[in-house]
Amino acid sequence: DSQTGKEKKLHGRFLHITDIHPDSHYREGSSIDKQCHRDKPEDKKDRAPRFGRACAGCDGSVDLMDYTLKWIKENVRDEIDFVIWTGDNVRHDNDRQIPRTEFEILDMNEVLAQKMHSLFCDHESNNPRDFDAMVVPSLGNNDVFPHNLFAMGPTLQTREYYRIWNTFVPQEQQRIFDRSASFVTEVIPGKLAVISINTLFLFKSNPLVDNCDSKKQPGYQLLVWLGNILQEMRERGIKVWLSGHVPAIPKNYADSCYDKFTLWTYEYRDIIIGSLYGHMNMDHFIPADGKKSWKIINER
Amino acid sequence: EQLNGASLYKSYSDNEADAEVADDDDDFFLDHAMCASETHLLGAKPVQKESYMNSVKNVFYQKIFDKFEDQEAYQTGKRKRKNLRKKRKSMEKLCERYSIVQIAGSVIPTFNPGFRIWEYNLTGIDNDDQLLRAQSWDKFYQNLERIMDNDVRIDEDYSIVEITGKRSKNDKTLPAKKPKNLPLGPAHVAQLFSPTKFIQYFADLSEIDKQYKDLLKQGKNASEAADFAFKYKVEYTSQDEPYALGGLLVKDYISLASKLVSDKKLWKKFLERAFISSGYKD
Repeated sequence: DSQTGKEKKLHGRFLHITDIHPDSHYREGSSIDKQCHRDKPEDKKDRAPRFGRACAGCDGSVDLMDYTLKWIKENVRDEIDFVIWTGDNVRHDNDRQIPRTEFEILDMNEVLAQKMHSLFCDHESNNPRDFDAMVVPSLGNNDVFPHNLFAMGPTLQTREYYRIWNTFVPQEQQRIFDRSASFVTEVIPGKLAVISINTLFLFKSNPLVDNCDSKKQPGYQLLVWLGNILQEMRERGIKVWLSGHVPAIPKNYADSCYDKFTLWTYEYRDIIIGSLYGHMNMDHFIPADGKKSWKIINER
Repeated sequence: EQLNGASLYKSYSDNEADAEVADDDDDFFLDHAMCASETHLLGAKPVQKESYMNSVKNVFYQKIFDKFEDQEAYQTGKRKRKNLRKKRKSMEKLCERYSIVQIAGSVIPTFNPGFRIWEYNLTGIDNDDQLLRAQSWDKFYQNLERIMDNDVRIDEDYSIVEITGKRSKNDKTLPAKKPKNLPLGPAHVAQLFSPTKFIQYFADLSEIDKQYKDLLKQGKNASEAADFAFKYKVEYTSQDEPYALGGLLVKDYISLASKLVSDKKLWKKFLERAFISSGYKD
């Protein structure tokens, strides 16, 4: 690191983790039918296990989160260079008896951010921004209130997230982060960066997103930001990973946002290594066709 | 149909603009009410995921398969010669148009909890002696803020498509074409920082729960039992059969997408892994 003068051993590995969804109302032994929150189970199948049951529909127990991070600490932490963490750090809003509040969302995000910081920071340094493995978080659609809805900043929510992610977001990006809740981290200074993209500004289900054509749209602003970042990275010779919560596929993004975003990934194929997302819970990949997006944009 | 009918009717009314807004609002509230209702009903429970994956295959992978087929047909001379020059492209050219959107399994037990370790090429990092530009990041971000401020202030209500009818040259959300002298990056050609392998970890929740209960029965306390029973293990790696990937470049994924269309056994395995070995079926 030319700024700190510190040397760090690189492992050639990194972690991608997403959608932890910890639920502080989860109760072991409660009824799965009641979101694992309450009541006696009707039978064995309806009983909420300590670490959860696959496909049952409950969120993650706090134990699942804690034991997952513990396992990562013991088995992975010292063998990776950085962490890409793509959001949704609180339960779903699926229990009418306990509606999710803005306070609960921010509070759980803060708890998890502190756990991630404590897990990956450099414990020998006094500087809280020193990490053994840099952590690059991004915002999920469940991390905002109301659900899915996120406006162009500065807003109270963008400020809250800067406060919560304060050790993860480089200081010089505070003002620009306040607008879009997106940022860039050089995980290998001068050589490799991870771009954390607030995909909610491109997301169809965000009621504030109509398209990426009007200058008033948050997606337009986000793409202006992204374009400038990519160009600067190209000029500096830095290669980049793109990261965000909602995957860049036609099902999720407003039409013009999808095509324009795909164009940037296509035209900067000299520096972009790939893009990593969460949100859909399924392990798969989708090819995005840059030439087709040019064709659609030109025809439109 | 009712909504469309209403829209058609309203467009002929005197207060055209108001009616359009009202109609948009109807759609808006309907969409979001349905979305909210769905979330309340389903939470994290997976529904119709197999259908979704089949549509991924039928829409995205199938197109790639068709292009591959085309390519092969031209190479083996099965297509008409007059189109040969126009259509025949190298595999590299075919893949260059794509980027790969990687979508990860989650920790929440929608299926089994999982996460991924990516490995990447570090060869040559010490030789990579590029010069850092003089401009500091502070200056860059200050300048970027100015650019964004100006962009919003000028013609605030100007909608690039609606007003001109054709796209403005001022649309800063469209990239310039990649300069031809720039080589392809680590996604396309093996080099420094190219991904080389991944390891997908998962927690088999039914096995963990069984072991946890057994340990409790044996007299262990809850903490000891949890410490012993809870573990992640390797679900698969990118180099595992039946579709071992030699590398993780775009061309490797494109080739895999094509194979998944034509080989039912591979597709079955791919689905099993997509659902983090939870045994999920629609």
